[in-house]
Amino acid sequence: MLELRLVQGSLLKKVLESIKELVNDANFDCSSTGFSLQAMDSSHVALVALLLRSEGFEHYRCDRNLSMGMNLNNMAKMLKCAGNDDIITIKADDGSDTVTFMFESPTQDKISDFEMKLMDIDSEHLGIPEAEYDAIVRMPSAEFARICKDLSSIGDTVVISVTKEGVKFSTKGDIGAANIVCRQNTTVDKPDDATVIEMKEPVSLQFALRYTNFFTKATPLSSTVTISLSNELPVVVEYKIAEMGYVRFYLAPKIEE
Amino acid sequence: CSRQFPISLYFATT
Repeated sequence: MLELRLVQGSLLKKVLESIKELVNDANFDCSSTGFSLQAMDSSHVALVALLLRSEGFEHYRCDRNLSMGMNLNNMAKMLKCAGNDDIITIKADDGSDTVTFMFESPTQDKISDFEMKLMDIDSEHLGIPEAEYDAIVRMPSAEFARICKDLSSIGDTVVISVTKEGVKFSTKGDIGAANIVCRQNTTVDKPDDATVIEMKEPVSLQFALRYTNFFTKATPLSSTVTISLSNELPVVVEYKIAEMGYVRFYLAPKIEE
Repeated sequence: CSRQFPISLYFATT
């Protein structure tokens, strides 16, 4: 038996909107730690890791570890039917081939339940080691989204370089080239507007903008984004989910031949 | 020319 009650249901709606275009089907894993997911995109270039910790739910009952295969597009369709202020409860019985999403309006005058069919998904689970990164950039998530969008109108790939001077996003295409440099800036009114760069080693890595643009669908989840880079390793683009956990996107770099 | 490798090249299957 599984019953997870999330008062801020809009968080789950935003989570689905942030990953449904990157990943088609995925197993949601439920354990005493929380509600989590790990999935690769269909071309196996990017990986999404989601964690919603059990403490973030108002009620969290998970009698035994459970893995539920869901089509994310269908799940997003159902969650779209929940109001932004609704409380969402996820329910499943042991051995059932369905999951139920219950939506309660804040005033309790409208209660809906949507039952979705589960599916068997044979997915690889990858072990992601805790790593020390050469450079970590924290910046406003809207700024990162803007940069990825702007650069993708010029080129297909972005080179992200971190030096003492700041973080540089560069692209080249048929019509020309573009460079955007963001300097460390901590003298802002609101801490979330700051750009903070922690650098151990200079880093320069190239990525497909097609994927970074998918990642920025998570912008509504958090006002800041953290980009962790090490030479020749996948980048981690992390959006924290208020008090509850995170959505992390991992993307393999493009290597010059 | 740059080449895109899969993410599974970097992380082992558990």
